[in-house]
Amino acid sequence: LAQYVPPYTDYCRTGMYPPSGATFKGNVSWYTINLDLPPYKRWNQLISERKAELNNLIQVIKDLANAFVPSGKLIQLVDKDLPLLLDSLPSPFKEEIKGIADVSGVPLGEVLLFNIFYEVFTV
Amino acid sequence: CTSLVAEDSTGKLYHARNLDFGLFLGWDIKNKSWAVTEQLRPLVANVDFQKNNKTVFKATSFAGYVGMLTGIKPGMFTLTMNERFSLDGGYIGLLEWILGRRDGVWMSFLTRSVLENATSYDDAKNQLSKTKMLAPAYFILGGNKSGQGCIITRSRLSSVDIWEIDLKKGRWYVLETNYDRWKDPLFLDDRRTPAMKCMNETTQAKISLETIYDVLSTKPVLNKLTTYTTLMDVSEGKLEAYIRDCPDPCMPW
Repeated sequence: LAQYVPPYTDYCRTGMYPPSGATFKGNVSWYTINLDLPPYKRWNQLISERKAELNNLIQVIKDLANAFVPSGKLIQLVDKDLPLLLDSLPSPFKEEIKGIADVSGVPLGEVLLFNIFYEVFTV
Repeated sequence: CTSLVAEDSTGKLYHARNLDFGLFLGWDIKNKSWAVTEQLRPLVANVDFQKNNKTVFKATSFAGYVGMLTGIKPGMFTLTMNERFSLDGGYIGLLEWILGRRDGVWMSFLTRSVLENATSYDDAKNQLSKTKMLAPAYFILGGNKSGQGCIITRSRLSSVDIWEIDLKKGRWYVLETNYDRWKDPLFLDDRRTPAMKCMNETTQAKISLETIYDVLSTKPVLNKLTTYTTLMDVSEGKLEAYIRDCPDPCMPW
């Protein structure tokens, strides 16, 4: 066995490649990001195609935030105050984030939160 | 997360990772899954960043996320990042940023900047170990020459440790989960031991992208937080990624 405790241990797998079966949920699509374009426009195609999925993720995060702070004030803070942070971010990231928010229709503060989630999550 | 860089018997370097994210972010009792992890999977995308119609770097990312966590600069280096938990965490850097002290760099912006601008493995290593950051992290870096593979353990201010491939000492791979290498992992979250056991069983003679995928498919290296597996071959400039699932029985982390 690979690991004795805790449970759900496994033998070292073999013959898993090429990926298939229950642990494989699909291939990953390719997109081109043209760095010669203005940052605001770079992600347009990708975001247009994944708009619904991005909205679903943001909704789940909002639901979790509202479960912790039922008054909804935490999301209000994200929507109202977090965008103030955008201008302090370096280029081209701030312009790209702005473009993603505009194309996806997700509020700017929520897209920004997703992009700085690593720093925020360590709380 | 689990990231590794391995060198085969001919000196060829491979780099691979499982990206695990969403711990404690909404457990779905009915489906036995993490809510955020489930919603991240459909957002996974491979991205080819080009200038003048030529590839600058390639990466596996999430739609809507402009920073990078997994990438390759073909023929030059490969890079992944794993989360490092520390009391001196990102929230302090974030607070400092809000208060106007802005000499640090956001983690995922640094990795993207390195992928875009670094001109060699050594340049990337230098930038990743010396740039002041807002949050601690592990950077796993692979190069294109024998011995070029390392794990950079970062605090917010500097590099704490650099652990490198050393063939003379029999260290033909370096592997990182989410714990400092000189400390034992949390006993409830030991992915390092099974991953290393499987790597050692595979042996250097048989290491390849295929066998590394086997290692990353072994539970609990593969777990309910795993969103994708990326495999990279720097010399061929190849990056392939697969969306993952971990049906029961499977560790929640």
